[in-house]
Amino acid sequence: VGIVGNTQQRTYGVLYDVSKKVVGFAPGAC
Amino acid sequence: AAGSSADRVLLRVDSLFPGPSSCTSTQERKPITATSSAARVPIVHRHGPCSPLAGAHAGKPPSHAEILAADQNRVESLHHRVSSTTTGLGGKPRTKKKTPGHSSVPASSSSSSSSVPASSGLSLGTANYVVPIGLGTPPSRFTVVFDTGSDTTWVQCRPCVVSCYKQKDRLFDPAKSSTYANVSCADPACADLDASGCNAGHCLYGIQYGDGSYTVGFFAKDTLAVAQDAIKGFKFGCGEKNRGLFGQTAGLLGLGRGPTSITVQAYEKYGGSFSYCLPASSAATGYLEFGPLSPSSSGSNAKTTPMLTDKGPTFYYVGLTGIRVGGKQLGAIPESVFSNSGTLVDSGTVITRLPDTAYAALSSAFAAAMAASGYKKAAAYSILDTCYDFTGLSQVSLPTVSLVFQGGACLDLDASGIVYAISQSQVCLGFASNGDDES
Repeated sequence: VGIVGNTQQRTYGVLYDVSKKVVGFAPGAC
Repeated sequence: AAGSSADRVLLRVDSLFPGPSSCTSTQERKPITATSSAARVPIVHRHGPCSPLAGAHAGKPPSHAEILAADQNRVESLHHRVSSTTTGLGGKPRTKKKTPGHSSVPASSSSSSSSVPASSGLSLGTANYVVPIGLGTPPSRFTVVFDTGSDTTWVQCRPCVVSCYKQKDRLFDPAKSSTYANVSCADPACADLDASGCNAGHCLYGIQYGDGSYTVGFFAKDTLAVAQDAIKGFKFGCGEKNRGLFGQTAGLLGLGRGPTSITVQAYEKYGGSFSYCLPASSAATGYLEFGPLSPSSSGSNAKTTPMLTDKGPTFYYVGLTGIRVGGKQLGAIPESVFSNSGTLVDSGTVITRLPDTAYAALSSAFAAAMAASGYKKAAAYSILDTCYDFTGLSQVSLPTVSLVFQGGACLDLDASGIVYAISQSQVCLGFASNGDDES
């Protein structure tokens, strides 16, 4: 399995919504 | 997030090497707007200068060699867990195991870990981001590892019947909380554990991580405080036998998709939603926020991709479909390379792992762009084989790297996410191969 690691997630808002079954990415969140 | 057309991104080289006392505090670019149903806590790197666990008595932070070795350990245990929880991708979850010898676990004086099942948790050596939580009434504050790759939250507990490792916070003392209760063996929640047991009617939990670390104790419930919010009756592990590479943390906050996770336990309160931002540097602060996505958590400009839920519990699978380097899609990677292996998002793995065909195309395109700019190559380091010598340079221009997901969502990596810096003379592309396309 491929894995998106935490180095590559830096500064993005990484969003998880189990009810809507989506994962989101928003740039420049921190 | 719709995808950048830029082909280069600038990186200040000194930003890769924050000093030991250079915590820049909160660096959020957007104002924190509390919503009635959201709770936000700061995230910091466990070994960075902003960490409450850092300091003179915290010991030496791990070397890059140790971090990358631990990362490989986590990836291997993750691969093992994935293969044992599915019969191929899309397969049925495995049957839960009962803890053998469970009735004697908390009271045993043996240091053997043979009485807890192997690999019910991932290797944790690199789950390096920590968050504050409160537990009990009145609440005691703890700094715990934040992990989207596991479900069960746990802390070390008094009286530490068998063993506890050294932690920075005081141990949680159930006797001092007016709302603490053990979960009974008859409680259906006991059956939600990956590994459970029973002692005098009290439910026991056991988690052994891929690196040999473990925690065993009573499955309990108490009030969990996240920022200003209180989650009553939250079920967690009260660890009475704990050993391993947990650093000075008090335990772990499990943010997976399984039934014991905070995501599922607080579903009615937060609707199964949370978000986080990991800072660009270990000297800065990010956030973890529970609840519906608010503009302050960048909900308004987020691009989403389906969460693939048919591949077993716990993990957050997504559909990676392509990679762009310098704004151009890598044509040498058939989409089937990604769909055959599957992809998950993990807060605890440091370096992104790709199927070998995808990694080879990425590193080749990245190296070609770096060569075109005249950057000098450096020796490989551990699992990282595409490295450069930035000695004497204050700023470098990197080719952009974007991960493209099902539905078109795109992760245009921040410059701090493209490379992993060992030293100024050895800055490497922050990706690694899984070794082949099927692993």
